[in-house]
Parts: sequence; structure tokens; C-alpha cells
Amino acid sequence: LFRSRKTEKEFYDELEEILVTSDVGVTVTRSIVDSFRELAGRQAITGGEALQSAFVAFLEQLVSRVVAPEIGGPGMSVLMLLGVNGSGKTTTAGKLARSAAESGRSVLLAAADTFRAAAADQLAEWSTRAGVPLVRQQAGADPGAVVYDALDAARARKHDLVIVDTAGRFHNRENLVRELQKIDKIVRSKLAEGDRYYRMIVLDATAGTNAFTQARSFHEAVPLDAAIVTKLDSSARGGVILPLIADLGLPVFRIGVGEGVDDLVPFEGTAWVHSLFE
Amino acid sequence: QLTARISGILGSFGNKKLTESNVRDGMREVRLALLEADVAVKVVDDFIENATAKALGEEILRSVSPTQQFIKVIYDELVRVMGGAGQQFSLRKGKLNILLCGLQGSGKTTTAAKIALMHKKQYRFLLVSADTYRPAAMEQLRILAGQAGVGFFEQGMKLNNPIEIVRKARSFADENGYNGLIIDTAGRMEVDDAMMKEIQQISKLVKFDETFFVADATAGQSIVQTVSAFHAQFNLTGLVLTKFDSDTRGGAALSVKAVTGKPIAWVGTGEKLEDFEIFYPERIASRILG
Ligand SMILES: Nc1nc2c(ncn2[C@@H]2O[C@H](COP(=O)(O)OP(=O)(O)OP(=O)(O)O)[C@@H](O)[C@H]2O)c(=O)[nH]1
Ligand SMILES: Nc1nc2c(ncn2[C@@H]2O[C@H](COP(=O)(O)OP(=O)(O)OP(=O)(O)O)[C@@H](O)[C@H]2O)c(=O)[nH]1
Ligand SMILES: [Mg+2]
Ligand SMILES: [Mg+2]
Repeated sequence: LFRSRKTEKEFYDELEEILVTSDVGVTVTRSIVDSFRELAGRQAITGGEALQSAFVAFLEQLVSRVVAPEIGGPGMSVLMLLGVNGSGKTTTAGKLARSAAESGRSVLLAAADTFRAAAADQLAEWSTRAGVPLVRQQAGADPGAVVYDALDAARARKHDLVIVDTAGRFHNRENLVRELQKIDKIVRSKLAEGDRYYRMIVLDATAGTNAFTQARSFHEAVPLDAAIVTKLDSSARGGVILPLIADLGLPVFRIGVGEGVDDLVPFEGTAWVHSLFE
Repeated sequence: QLTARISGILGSFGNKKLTESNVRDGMREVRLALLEADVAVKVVDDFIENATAKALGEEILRSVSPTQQFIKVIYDELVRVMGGAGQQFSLRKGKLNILLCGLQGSGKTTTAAKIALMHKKQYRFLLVSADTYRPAAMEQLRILAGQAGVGFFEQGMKLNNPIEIVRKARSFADENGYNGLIIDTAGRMEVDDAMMKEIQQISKLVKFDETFFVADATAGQSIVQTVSAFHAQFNLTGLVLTKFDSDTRGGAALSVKAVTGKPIAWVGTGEKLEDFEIFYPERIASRILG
């Protein structure tokens, strides 16, 4: 995408096109480019090619500003996945369960989506693929009750990682956000000294700037520790990652790159930045 | 707000016409507004070009402010591109075969049941899941079909070949008096050649009266590439936009419409099967403009 031999104006025009078409958002793009222009001015960087390599370095530095949490600790770890409808939470829960089980952890899955048709059945298939047990209740049960039971079971059976899958919900649906806050409160009430709790938003890379609105909104309702960006095997480039890191200070914990159980990989900032310009 | 920004720019012009210079200034704001609404860059550029041509040569009316007039030109052009006011989508009478396709998680399975619920007085529907990939996809559609009070092709649940499922479902529908067939397919990406080949094969098994691309209203820039590929490989006849109950401005609606030229039939406005409405260009136009 970055052609060689270009003028400064050509560079900045191409740059805005690349970032906006990558779903960084036009407002965020302009503020990032303005910061870069200021830096380029101060460092007296001139010419299309020099600006190009300086900008790549600038973005690499930006994305390395926050580091993804390591899941683990002396006690039990609870990882709750939340996000809007269809973003990939259930699939991601399955993938996470599998990789944690493979690295020797004792994992328990909790089907806290008691609303959507066949949600628990879907997670049940994933629990089989991951080779880990699942706590579920009947459709229409209180999601908080599922989580309560799951944490009791995890404590009793000495699981060291509980992965909670929640129902899809939009951040502008007040009653659903309140339900999420209620689930969150129940988790926190069941934690003991030494336990760790991670709340992660699952964002769809094929979404536009609403993905950032989702992250910002949910972060205000339930403080997030990280994001997982799915469907990066699509033609979308996941530009939401830039404002996520720059504006919200949220790290990207993993990225989803397919529908198979192993298609969840660590986020590598440098590789991702380079992918924007491929 | 766009109106405030435009009036800040156009302010008070005493000219009889919207001049090229103040139209260009105004269009810069419109371009920004459309990009912020997630309309694809190329679609924005084409829209601005056409809207500019319309805005120039507009005589300034004495009864409205230049800002109101400018906004009206933009709004009217957006409504026109989105399908025009008063245009209503309707399904063919008699026997009806519908194929649903789209990206992963866009809302196809839910939409299959919504379409059936909305039209069950006119057709006896059989819902068919050709999704042999997603865990519990068939169970999901089975439950939703039950909630909608329409038929579901249960035999498909024992089969693991989408082609075979669609063939057997078509015969089953014919033999059992179903005159509405809705085929739900697995989510897929246009960059997945094998899956695009599969949906192409499925599209030839039945004479589909409608092939709908189901798009998430929150979709971003790459939806243009996706829907172009789908449309190029087998003819889409219409579009469904889901998740309009989110707070997205929904620029994806303009993008998919501009790229395919096909009508947007319905919009999804929630998770319940009743949350399904006929598409009105005027509503979406105001929303996109913010
Ligand atoms: N290609 C691809 N598909 C994915 C990825 N992650 C999830 N999916 C697919 O996206 C679709 C939705 O995934 P789900 O896991 O059901 O999403 P969800 O967030 O749990 O959905 P709800 O519970 O309905 O809100 C499924 O078809 C998944 O296979 C990914 O990284 N790549
Ligand atoms: N809020 C809202 N949610 C919707 C709407 N339409 C569908 N959903 C939800 O979006 C999620 C995905 O819907 P599905 O019907 O499973 O999507 P799909 O396209 O069949 O997904 P795949 O088969 O995995 O590709 C579910 O949680 C649905 O309840 C809508 O209009 N509004
Ligand atoms: Mg789910
Ligand atoms: Mg489906």
C-alpha cells in the first residue's frame, strides 16, 4: 500500500486513506497524524520515504505502550468475556479454554448466556473440544446464578481458571448493561485473597468505529483489563486497536484469526502495524 | 451536529446561488460526517461528487436559510441513493425460495426466523439450516423456528453436507406443502475461497427468488470489499441490515446499497423475533447524517 518515491503531500494523503479504511476512524486518524506531524517537525524528518519509516516506528511505539496481562496467580483466576452480539465471545471462550488446558491449567467454563437460543449448547460443544468441564443451567435461568454456582464449583474442585461467557449485549441497552454489572458484582463477591479477575471485551475486527464506542462505554460500566479482537482473518484490519491503546489504555490480550480451536493467538504489535501497510 | 457545522461554514450568504466555493466548504463537513458514520471512503467520495453536482446550480430559495437548503440537497440525495422515499420491498407471491448469506455473526440465523415470523400469514415456511460448521447452529435455528411457529427441516440435523441438506430440504418442502423455503447458511468471509465456492454451489441447487446478504449495521470499511465479492460471485437480490438498535450511525447501509444497487428489504432492531422492520430510506438517511 505504501508506494516508494513520493512527496510529503502524497505520503500524508495515502496515510489518511490507509488508516481510515482500516477502521481507525477519521477523528482518531487526524489526531494521530497531527501528533506525528508535530514529531516529524521537531525531528526535522523530511521526504516521503523518511516520513514513512518514521511513521511505522511511531505506531510501533504507540502500540507497545500497554502490555497485555498474564492470566494467573496463586489462587483462582476468573476471566469474564463480554461484548456485543455476534462478536465472537463463545468461540473465544472455547479457544481460551483449550489453550489454558493445554498449558496444564484446570479450567472450568461457565455458560452465563442463558438468553440466546442454543447458547449453552454451543458452549457445551466447545467444552468438549477443549476437554474441560462446563457449568450450565436451563435456558432462561438467571446468569448471576450460573456464575455463582460456577465459582462455588471451581472453588470446591480446585479449578485455577474459570472462563465466563456472557450474552451479547449492546452498550446502549441500559437494562442489559445493568445485568452485566450485576454479574460482575457476583463474581467479585466470590473472590478470595490471591484470586485474580480479568474482564475482557471481545471486539469484532469487521466492525467500524462503533467497536471503539463499545469499548469506551463498557469500560465505564465495568472496568476492563483488556480487549480481544476477533475475525482478523477477514479483509478488515482492526484499526480499533489504535484508539483502544492510545485513548483507553487497553491492551489487546489475544486476536482471533479463524473458527478453529487453535485460532486465537497473542497480539504482536509490530506485526499488526506492518499488516496495515501491506 | 452536521447542521450546526454547515451553518457555521455557509453562515450567511447573500448570493443567489450556492457557489462552488461555499458548496466545497460545506461538502468537506459532509464528507467528515459520512466517514464518522462508517460509510466506506470510496462510497463517500462518489456520493460527494454527485451531491456537489446537485448542490451547484440550486437557486437559493428565499424561504429557507442556505444551510437548510444545502442540508436538504444532501438529505434528498442520500434518500435517493438509499432507495428513494415511498419505495417498498415486496416478496413474490406463491412459492418463495430465500437464501441467506453473510459474514460470521451478522445475524443470519436470527433473521431467517424473523423473515418467517413477519410473513407467516402469506407462506407456509420451512426453515433449513445448511450450517454444518458452527456448534449448535442447527439447534439454534430449530428453537427459533419453534418460537416463530414455522416449520424446521429436522432431517438436516443428521446430515453433514450442506449441499445434500439443501437438496433434501427442497424435496421435503415440495412433498409436504411448504411454499416458503428459507436456507440459513454458515457465516463466511469472501477471502475464504472454499466457503465462497460452497455458497455458489448452494445457490445453484434451488431456484432462489431472493438471495439476501445479511449485514451488521455496525460494519466498517471492509464491508464494501466483502459485499462486492459476494455480489460478483452469485447475484444478490437484496440486503438486510441487522443490529440497528445499537448506537451505530449505520454508514454500512449506504456502503452496501451503493455497491450492489440492491434494495435493503428489512432492518433488524433487536434480539427478539418481533424486532424486525421494513426499511425506510428517510430514517436511515437522517441517522447516517447524524
Ligand atoms: N473467521 C472467524 N470467525 C470467528 C472468529 N471468532 C468467532 N467467529 C465466528 O463468529 C460467529 C459468532 O461467534 P460467537 O462465538 O457465537 O459470537 P458471540 O459473541 O458469542 O455471539 P452472541 O453470544 O450471539 O452474542 C461464529 O460463526 C464464529 O465461528 C474469528 O476469529 N474468525
Ligand atoms: N441487538 C441485536 N442483536 C441481533 C440482531 N440480529 C441478530 N442479533 C444477535 O446477534 C447475534 C448473532 O446472531 P446470529 O443469528 O447467530 O448470527 P449469524 O449470522 O447466524 O451467525 P453465524 O451463523 O455464526 O455466522 C445473536 O446474539 C443474535 O441474537 C439485531 O437486530 N439486534
Ligand atoms: Mg455467545
Ligand atoms: Mg448462524
